Amino acid sequence: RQVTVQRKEKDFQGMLEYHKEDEALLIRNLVTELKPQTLAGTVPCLPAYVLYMCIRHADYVNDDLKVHSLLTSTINGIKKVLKKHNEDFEMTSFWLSNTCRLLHCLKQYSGDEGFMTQNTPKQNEHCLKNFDLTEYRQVLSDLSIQIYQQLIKIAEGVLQPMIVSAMLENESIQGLSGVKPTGYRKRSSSMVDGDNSYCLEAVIRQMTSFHTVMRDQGLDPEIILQVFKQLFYMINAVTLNNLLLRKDVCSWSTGMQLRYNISQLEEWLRGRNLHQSGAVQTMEPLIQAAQLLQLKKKTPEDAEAICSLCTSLSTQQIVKILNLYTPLNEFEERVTVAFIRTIQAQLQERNDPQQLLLDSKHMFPVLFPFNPSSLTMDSIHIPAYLNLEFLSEV
Amino acid sequence: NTLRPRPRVLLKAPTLAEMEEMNTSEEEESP
Repeated sequence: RQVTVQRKEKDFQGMLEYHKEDEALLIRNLVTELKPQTLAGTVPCLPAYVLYMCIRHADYVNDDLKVHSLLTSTINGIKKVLKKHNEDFEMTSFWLSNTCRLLHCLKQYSGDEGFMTQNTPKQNEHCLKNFDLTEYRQVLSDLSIQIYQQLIKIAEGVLQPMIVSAMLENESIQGLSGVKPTGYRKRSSSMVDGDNSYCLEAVIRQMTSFHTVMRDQGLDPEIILQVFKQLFYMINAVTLNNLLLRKDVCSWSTGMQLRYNISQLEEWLRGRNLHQSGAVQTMEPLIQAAQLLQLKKKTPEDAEAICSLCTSLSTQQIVKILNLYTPLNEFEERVTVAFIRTIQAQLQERNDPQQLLLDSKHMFPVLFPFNPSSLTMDSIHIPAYLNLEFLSEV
Repeated sequence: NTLRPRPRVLLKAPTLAEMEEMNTSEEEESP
């Protein structure tokens, strides 16, 4: 993207001054009424930098009430905009990026040496002089967690209705429908009204759209990785839970299709440089379930192979899949009770969790690692269309 | 060391929940 950063006159010290009575207007134009799309082409997280430059001026003139008031209004403004747009991924991602950037700025320019190691001498000149904002950093960190949770909820809400059909029902491998279990062909229990089926490409397209928005808005790469780890966990849990409850999808052909789908998702992660997120590892139970559907299930050696392979599935889950397993045709045998007993005997030492289904609402704790910016405050240009002409550069 | 800045004053901040409470009561008070 084109980044609009231009060098200002040399006497601009990277501070912005405003009259106290203009604070409400500042919050309105920069936070509550701002549309993220209007900022395309500017430096990512511009609102955060503008707010920091305002805080810095209030700090410079030693006005603690002004700092308190601006930070409180900013935080309340962000909360208000998030409440109003609680189903809007782009808006939520935009304010997550900006809240984290403001938090990073309050660290980078705190004067605390631990946060200044990557600062240029010029950036060190832009540190706060009078106030320690540690407590406000905690508030911004708590707010970031809330925004992150809202972002995940929105993304999961969009993806969840697509998962079962895309992962378990849709057949993208040519000729596989001919080897579906007899009697279950073309079954589509989740599609009662109209055509609610999705292919995997639709899921991938949606994730690409999420990723592009977050990346373009300058959301910290470490946070983007955590978003996809969380979303992949949810895909894993929803798919596996359905598999554990539906006889019609416990077949060799679904195992084959599932493994192919997972490999497509892995490839997408690699293509977007997200493979270090731990997302694939969260899919391990599903990967093993797909393999379990494809393995032979007859001899004691087969039982041995299943037990050594399925380490991320509980005994209860393995047994359930074996019980539900549906032969492709009259030539393939059902899994025998004796074979299942052999498996149970081999796995009895394991201290497995008791519940059959995965918690699809489980959330990994999020971390916001410090990510200082190389931008210098005096290089930031405020576009006229933001209507912030009442801010004076100092 | 003449370059060492003077200590910064800690600005006490309410928690996020307290901020929300204050904000709600302000909204209720206003007509």
